[in-house]
Amino acid sequence: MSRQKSILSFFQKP
Amino acid sequence: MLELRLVQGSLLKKVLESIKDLVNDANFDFSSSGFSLQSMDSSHVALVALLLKSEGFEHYRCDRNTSMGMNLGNMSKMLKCAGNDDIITIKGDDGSDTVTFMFESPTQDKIADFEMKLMDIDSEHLGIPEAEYHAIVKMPSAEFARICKDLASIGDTVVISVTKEGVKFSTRGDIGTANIVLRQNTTVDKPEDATVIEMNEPVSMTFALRYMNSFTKATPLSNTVTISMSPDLPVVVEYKIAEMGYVRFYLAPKMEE
Repeated sequence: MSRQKSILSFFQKP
Repeated sequence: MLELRLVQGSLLKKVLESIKDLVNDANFDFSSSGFSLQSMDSSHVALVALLLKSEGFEHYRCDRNTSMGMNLGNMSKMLKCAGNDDIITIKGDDGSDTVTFMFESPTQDKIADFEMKLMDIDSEHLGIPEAEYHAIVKMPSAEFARICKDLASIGDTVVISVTKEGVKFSTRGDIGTANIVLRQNTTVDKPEDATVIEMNEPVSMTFALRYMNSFTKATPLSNTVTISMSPDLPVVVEYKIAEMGYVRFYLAPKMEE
């Protein structure tokens, strides 16, 4: 099984 | 005071069509150098970044930086009322809660004003780090759209692998499996038909086809698409808008548990 990662785990909020 | 006149109004129509299904609302950020937009889809899996530089407009006036929140579905409804050959002007006044789209027919015999309500949108710009990508594939955008559409009829995810041999798109589903390999091909009549693979290191990543297929709605914007991948970063699917800027889609990968 593969899990969908979130964009937020790569790009930071300011 | 904001006034942007785009002779090739169809470009703006195409931009909206390419992003409106992915993102519901977004802030358009206007500055003297152009306007941009950055927004995630509602499930925070994909991110759209749009840039249209002021040089691409016949007339561009933006007295001070301003941000306008727009519902992209509503904006698309209004822009669909513009003819494909129409000149589109975007107008806004400081402090106003509306934006005006003006459509002029090429012969100036029909002029239409559409005023759209703006909205307050809480959105924070994410910091997108500069990255060195393991592999960058440039290919005809129509070919990429065809591959994503074909694979989505077999499976839900695509594994994109770049090696010295080429770029491979693979999927599997209940009915079977599919593999499509493209080799580098630069011996073509037109440069936009080339497939060019820049690889520093081999890379293989898994993505949801539903999102990839959504990105391919930008195909009418550019003959070519660029796919940039590194193992620990979202893939970047970029459609350049000639002389003006780009639409970039970032998609977070699916990771093995």
